[in-house]
Amino acid sequence: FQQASISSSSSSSAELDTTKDVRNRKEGKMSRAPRESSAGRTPRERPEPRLRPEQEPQSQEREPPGRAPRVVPHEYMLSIYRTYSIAEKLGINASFFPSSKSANTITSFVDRGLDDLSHTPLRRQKYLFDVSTLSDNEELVGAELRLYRRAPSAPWGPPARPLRVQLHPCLSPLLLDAKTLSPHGATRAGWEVFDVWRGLRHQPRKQLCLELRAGAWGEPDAAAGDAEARAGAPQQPPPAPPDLRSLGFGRRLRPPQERALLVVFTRSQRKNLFAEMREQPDSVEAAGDPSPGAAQGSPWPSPSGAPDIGPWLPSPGRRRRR
Amino acid sequence: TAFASRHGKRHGGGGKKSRLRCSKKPLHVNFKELGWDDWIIAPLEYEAYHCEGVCDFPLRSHLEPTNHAIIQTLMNSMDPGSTPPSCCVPTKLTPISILYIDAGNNVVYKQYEDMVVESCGCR
Repeated sequence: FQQASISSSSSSSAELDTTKDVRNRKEGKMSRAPRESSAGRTPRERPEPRLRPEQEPQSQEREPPGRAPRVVPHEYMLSIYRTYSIAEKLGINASFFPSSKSANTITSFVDRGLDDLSHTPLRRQKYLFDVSTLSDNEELVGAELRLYRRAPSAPWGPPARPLRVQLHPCLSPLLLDAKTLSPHGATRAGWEVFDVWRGLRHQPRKQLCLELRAGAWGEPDAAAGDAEARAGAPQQPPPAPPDLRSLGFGRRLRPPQERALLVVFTRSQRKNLFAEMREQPDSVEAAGDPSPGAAQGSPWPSPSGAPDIGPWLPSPGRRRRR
Repeated sequence: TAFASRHGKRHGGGGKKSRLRCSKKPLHVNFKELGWDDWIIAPLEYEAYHCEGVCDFPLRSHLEPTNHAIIQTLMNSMDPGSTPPSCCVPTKLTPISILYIDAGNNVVYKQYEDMVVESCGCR
């Protein structure tokens, strides 16, 4: 068996092309000939979308007038899409992947919080997410908070003591998850993933606030601890927890791809997912709104080829809840 | 009549254009042409296929006919005025993954069922 996951590399469009090649090859349609340049392609074989990695995921790149602003997906969501769509073409059900938690919908929310620099040292950080688009008629099967920890510029504490960081709902003592950062491992940048499923389960689906707290120092490493003891150094009381920014969690000037991401895994029971969008509570067409302005015509492209706006489609230039 | 029509085609096939039997045909879906590329990130196009062709007597086993379709086809071959032939429809469909932007401008991965025709048959 070959691991079907794809490393999240920046050449997303190439891999997206691979997805298409896999499908064509499976259909026996794809010749092994080297891929010609996109200029030589007939319009029908247009390459997959060029996702420009340097774009801001949340910054709304100015689209031509009349087009909804374009959101650029986080690298993590691209790798999820690539992995599961290639697995699909290989006939592997995506729900077999433990990481998918048997979900058929994975929604990502970018952190809207900022560091409160009035408190120094910064020992707590609030992460804010607008989860109001989560549908209540979907089963929540998992949720994780992904925090990118940069490599700290300087060692952040006694060389031998690991540090615990904890995650709570804001203004709540409930401990959702905790991580122990070892001074040795912390020299490299990387993603810390916290399980926040319990924090979302009881939460009304509006705003989700999560708080990261620098916890206590762990016991010194056994070897190093003995060395301290042998050196006869008196047991020093552990220093106060460090500033979260010295651990690499500071949020100032972060590029979008390094911003905190809440990833929510849900499973929709309904087979016909497009219908779900049509039946969103506040989409006027579904309510059969009699006013002429609401009538959006049939959902199918009119004979002229210019598609009317279907009940589940955003009208050009105006984003509508689907 | 069934017997005659069973062999009619072979002898009388010259003039009359032989009608295509029920089978899977390409159907290239381009979300950009549908105007959905402002919310669908990937894929912007995919091969969905569609079913086309006639379900005429005798039905081939790979068309996985229901018993009802067998009866309907037989009756149509005996008396075309009594009932139309059975229909050439998808008998197996598979999902595709779609990455899109939801109403809150969040990026969502969703698996949409029944988006690609894998096989066609008479029903």
